[in-house]
Amino acid sequence: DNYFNLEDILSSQEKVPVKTELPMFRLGFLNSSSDNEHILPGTKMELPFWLATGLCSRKRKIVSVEMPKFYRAGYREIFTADANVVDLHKLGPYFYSFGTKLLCFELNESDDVAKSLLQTFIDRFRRIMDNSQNALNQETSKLTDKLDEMERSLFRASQQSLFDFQKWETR
Amino acid sequence: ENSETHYKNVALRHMPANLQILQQDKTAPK
Amino acid sequence: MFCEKVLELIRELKRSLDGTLLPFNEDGVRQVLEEMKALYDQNQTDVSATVEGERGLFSGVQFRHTCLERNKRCLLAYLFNRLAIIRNMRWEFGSVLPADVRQNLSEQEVQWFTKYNKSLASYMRSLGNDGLDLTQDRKPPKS
Repeated sequence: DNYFNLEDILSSQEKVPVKTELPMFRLGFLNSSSDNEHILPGTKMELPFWLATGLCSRKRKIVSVEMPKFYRAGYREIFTADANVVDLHKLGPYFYSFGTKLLCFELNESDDVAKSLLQTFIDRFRRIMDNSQNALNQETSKLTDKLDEMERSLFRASQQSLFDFQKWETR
Repeated sequence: ENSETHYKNVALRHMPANLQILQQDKTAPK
Repeated sequence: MFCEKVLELIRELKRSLDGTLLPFNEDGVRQVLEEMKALYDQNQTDVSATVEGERGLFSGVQFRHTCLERNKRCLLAYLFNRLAIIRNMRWEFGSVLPADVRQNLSEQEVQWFTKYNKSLASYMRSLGNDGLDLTQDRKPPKS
């Protein structure tokens, strides 16, 4: 991962569900659904990805991580049925980037998640390319509303290259 | 060198001692 | 919750990535460094207590260490990305930045820019027989 990359930093802020394996004294503020000062083993809560990674080392696991809802089997079936109808910005907004990061936890579903991420991208790519190349002088927000951040930057890059080509043609 | 000096002067030297090093293998863009 | 202030810096920078450069957030940077000191001091206390036999503090120590690393990464990313914008401005505006841009740079960023100018000028002078201004004619001519 790129240490200085802003998108990477923001996508690692997304939350993952975790279960505590060791007591966490005086860290009760991490669990928004409880007023306790301490967190007992077995407590379920959500933590930002960067924090879950830090507390989940192979050496001493303070928390164990579970697959977030939008990457589980139920949602993967929806993507398989028709990836184009899904609002990935609402599920994300760093759907692909965050999904890729989750693979580092090597959960049971990781292989399926990896395949699903790739296939979802492939299924949606054609429409992103077509829309970006055919929407030169019109409002594009409706075309990008449901795209995740990576897809939006692809859309912008595609539009930019179209504008550049037009400028070159009429220079 | 210019950039590293900047990071050191603005941030790194004000951080706890064990965090003041800029690890090249971690921070180099991939 | 820790590391919120540094995230604000990152979000502020992300919003300004359309080419504009917001003023250097000196207050924000100072607050992040203060938070790091507080985290580190608490960790030192807990580590000493652990050495003296108190148990169960490991989670707290690991949590604070992770927060320290996160703060460091985000703070450096804030500085790095601002320098990247300033570097692009050198190629776009030349060696003298417009006043409204320059006023948003910190003193250290102005120093960095001055050194960058010198490095770039020195490099361009070394090219060919009489030097070559690489910042001119960046787009190919019509022909």
